[in-house]
Amino acid sequence: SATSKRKNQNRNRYTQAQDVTRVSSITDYNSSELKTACRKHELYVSFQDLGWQDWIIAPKGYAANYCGGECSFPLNAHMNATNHAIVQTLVHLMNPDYVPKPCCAPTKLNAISVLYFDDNSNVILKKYRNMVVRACGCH
Amino acid sequence: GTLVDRRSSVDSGFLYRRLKSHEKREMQKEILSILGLPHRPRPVHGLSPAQLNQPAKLNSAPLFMLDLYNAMSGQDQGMDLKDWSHRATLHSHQLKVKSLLGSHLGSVQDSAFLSDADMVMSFVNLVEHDKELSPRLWHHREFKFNLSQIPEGEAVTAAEFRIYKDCVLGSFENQTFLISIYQVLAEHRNRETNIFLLDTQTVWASDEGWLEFDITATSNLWVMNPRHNFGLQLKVETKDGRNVNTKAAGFVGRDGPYDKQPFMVAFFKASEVHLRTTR
Repeated sequence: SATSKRKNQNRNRYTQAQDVTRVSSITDYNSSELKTACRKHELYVSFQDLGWQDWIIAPKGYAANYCGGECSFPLNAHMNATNHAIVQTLVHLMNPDYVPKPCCAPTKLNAISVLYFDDNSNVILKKYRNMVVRACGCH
Repeated sequence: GTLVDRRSSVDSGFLYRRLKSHEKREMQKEILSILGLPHRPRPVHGLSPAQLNQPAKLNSAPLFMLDLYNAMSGQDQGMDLKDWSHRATLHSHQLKVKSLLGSHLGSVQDSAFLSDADMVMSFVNLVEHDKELSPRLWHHREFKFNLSQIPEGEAVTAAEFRIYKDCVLGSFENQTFLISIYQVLAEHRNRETNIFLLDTQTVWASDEGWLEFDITATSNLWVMNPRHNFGLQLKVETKDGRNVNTKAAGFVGRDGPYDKQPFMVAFFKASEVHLRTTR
């Protein structure tokens, strides 16, 4: 409780521009945790490697990305944590065997367009929403 | 090797391994599912590596679509189909005739007509030989497109038939042609085909470029009732009503260059929410 009070006071004092500093100060006392903290990881899905270049005209692949890492206090170390993630973490701390931590999941997703042949050699250009992870957060 | 993590394995805390072949198949199935496809398409005339490197060897329909795709690549992913079609119109070397897409964009900026579309599809002409070799159909040319495999829940919002016209001079110098496009309603062995006039356009014999005809209503009918799809007919007449052979009028057919083959293009909008099936 004392820690969270102090943290809140600090939060009020800092401006938006100092966000980076705040994150790095947290890093100092718990750097190992930040290494596994929830963040976006790069992952490229190659249509060429899948052997699909005879029917997918474009693109050759896309940077799908994924979210990985742990969601634990202090949650402000994790970008885009939801308010409810705090409650979820509290309940997890009280009952770790039964209640899981918040999930590290996408908060911003982008679309991609795929150009491909169908069985009849007709060509389809389709926009697929929510295919690329732009940002991750704790939910 | 299918999924490549660009970050080092130590940095992300994972150790990576190559997928086993059955795992790769499962992965392929899942990616197909994400793309909303029941199976991997096996196009009869798929792409060879040579074609990929030489767009000139591509047919007009994939070329048109590639043009649409390239026009929007590099742009913000939020760009909608209204912008795609606008760019396609700019790239298509069309004649002075107003196209369906072009006229919509020109007149109604805030029209939801195209911005609502979420898929564009081009169809290759399935008629193997131009029927104008037959004396009875000397002045007609037929076109057929397979619209039976439209993904479920997609409705046509606009459709165009596109045909390339070369410049013809000689005996047709300073002449205009009346081009009529008909929907074939029924075919009979011993009597005339039942046809319905869809659109007409007047062009100069010297005109050269893509002609575009609005076939939205017909396409909708074909998607709903594939059995009613008997194709289209094209007829060319001079100003004084004389029939003209379509080839003589400069219309490119099956024996013409790949990149000038006739095709149709349709814009679709998802009419329902897709729920993935449990696997």
